[in-house]
Amino acid sequence: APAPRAEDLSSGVAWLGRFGYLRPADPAAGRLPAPEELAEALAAMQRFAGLEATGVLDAPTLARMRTPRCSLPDRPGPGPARRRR
Amino acid sequence: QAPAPATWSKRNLSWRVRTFPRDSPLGRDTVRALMHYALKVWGDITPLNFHEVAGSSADIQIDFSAAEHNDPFPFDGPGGTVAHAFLPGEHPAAGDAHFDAEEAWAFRAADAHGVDLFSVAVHEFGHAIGLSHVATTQSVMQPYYQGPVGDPLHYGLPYADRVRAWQLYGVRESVSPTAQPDTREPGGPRLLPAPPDRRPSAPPGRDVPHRCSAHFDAVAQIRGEAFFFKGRYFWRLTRDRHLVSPQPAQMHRFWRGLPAQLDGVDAVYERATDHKIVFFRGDRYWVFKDTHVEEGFPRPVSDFGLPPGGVDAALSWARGDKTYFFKDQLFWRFDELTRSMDPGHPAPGPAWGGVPRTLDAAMRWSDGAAYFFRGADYWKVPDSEPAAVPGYPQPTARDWLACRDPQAGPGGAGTEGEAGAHAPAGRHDRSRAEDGFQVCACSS
Repeated sequence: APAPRAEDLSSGVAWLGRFGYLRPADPAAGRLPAPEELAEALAAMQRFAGLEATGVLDAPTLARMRTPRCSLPDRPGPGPARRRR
Repeated sequence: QAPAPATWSKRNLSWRVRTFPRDSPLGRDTVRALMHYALKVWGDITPLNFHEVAGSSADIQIDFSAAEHNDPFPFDGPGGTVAHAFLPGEHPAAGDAHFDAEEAWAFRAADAHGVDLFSVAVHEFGHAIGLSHVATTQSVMQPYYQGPVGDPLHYGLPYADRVRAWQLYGVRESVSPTAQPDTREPGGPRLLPAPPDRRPSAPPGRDVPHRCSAHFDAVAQIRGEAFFFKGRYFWRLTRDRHLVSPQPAQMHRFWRGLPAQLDGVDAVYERATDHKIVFFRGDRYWVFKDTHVEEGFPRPVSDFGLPPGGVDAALSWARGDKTYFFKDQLFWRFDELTRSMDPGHPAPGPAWGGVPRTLDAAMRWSDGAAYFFRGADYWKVPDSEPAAVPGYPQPTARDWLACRDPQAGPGGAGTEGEAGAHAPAGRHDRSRAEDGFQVCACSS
């Protein structure tokens, strides 16, 4: 699959965070999640939305993200990350 | 460990549309009606009762808001997120539902023309009673908007949603968990009627009493209108004493929360102090706020200081906030302010001359007079008078229930003034109209 455009990736990550699939981005750090984390979140979102769980931000996934929907998250967001000593 | 699901501990929930969408083709009444029907979808299958209120203390506050509106879910204009609601809980916004005021809200429009408000409201009120999102495409709790779900008057929840609601609240007494939803599509576009709690919602059965021959169980003035109760039915008269319909309404469908097996009431009155409505049957009584029973009822009539056996009639006497109770040949006077019986009661016979010693029903009417009912007759006692007006009793059916010849009963063809009762709405029987005596029935 072709790599998603930067703006799609950015809005997709924001979408995943808003609806509980990714930890909300840290505005101070301002960096994208690791590819594995993103793929896992995308697969979870795709399963919930009835799409094929590819883990890739493809066209059907983007289209579903643009579908009007309820504001509430689909699942509770993950708790705060544990700090290593 | 999964947290316990958030649910309401009470079963009677109030709601209110606090703010409406601006510049919407949907009028306020339509929005309120759609909210009513969307809540009814959940109330029909669970023991939850929803009633609309005017005050600011509603359990479910409904708002149409734009952009940031003081919660963690700002709206984003047309498309994107369209609505959200908060699960039950201790949070001040618990149960509240917010709709994006900038959406093109629609009702009975083609899918491409706007967002169907009823469909979204059904989903949001699912949250308001404690349901979260699910992945099942057959569920109304799927997070994505999938177009109109169907006609509000015929819509039934998918089985998956009914099961989840039953897991939270149990099954409503009148619902069979194995029944399949009615998926019939409506035959064509129809106007959305007013919420049905202002009218009888189902045609009565074959066992209905006839108003022209009935001896009424209870009569009450409620919100300025007259209610005549007989068995499981009642008739309603407007403030100017016009019969709302010649056909009786089913008591349980209007007064929500009465036990299904209750086959009649002994007495009913609207309490002067708080305008709640009190129903008596045998040793028990129920208090209604508007048309829904309050939590904790029925209670024993001993709360009033009444003996077991109940009452025959109740009469709310506005002056002094007194309520009179009648049973056999005794009467009691109850002080609504001190919530106690006045000394010296029970006393023998009614307190007014010319009124029979035993009563079926009693009511105070807007003309200030008290009306006493027994058998087919009634007596009128004007305000401040010690006795009934000479010339009484008079026939109740003729003077209150729009019957020309009360003795003829239901079989007396041509003896009643109910032209139009069996005709299509809006049409009148000309021959009756020429008599200058007719009753119009609204059937839509």
